[in-house]
Amino acid sequence: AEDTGVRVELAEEDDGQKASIALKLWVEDHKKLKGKYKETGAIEFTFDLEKEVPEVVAQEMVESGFFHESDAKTVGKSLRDRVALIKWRRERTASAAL
Amino acid sequence: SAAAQVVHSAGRKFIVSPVPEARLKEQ
Repeated sequence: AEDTGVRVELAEEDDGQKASIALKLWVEDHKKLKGKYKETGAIEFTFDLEKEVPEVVAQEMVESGFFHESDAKTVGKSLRDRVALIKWRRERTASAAL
Repeated sequence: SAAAQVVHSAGRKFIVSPVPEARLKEQ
């Protein structure tokens, strides 16, 4: 995945079953952000892999004051990349089980 | 605990905590 300066990791072990999973997001390189970034630490939240859209959650973070509006796309992309990886791992695990 | 919770108007809960330093060192 592209290095956006924003890192997203699992905040819990993925059991491969639950649709809703805990994620943790933090800024590794604030110089890659366009807007002014206020150091807030890591943001933990739950994300529904089946129903939710990464860009919508990124927008909620903007509205909650974590990021500037101009960085919503960057945050959304970081989240989308991580979600894609989680789904890919789940598919691979399911295929291997068969 | 240093963790702080922010609840967005849409109902989502964001929990803010210190960045996991051990993971930063993986880089």
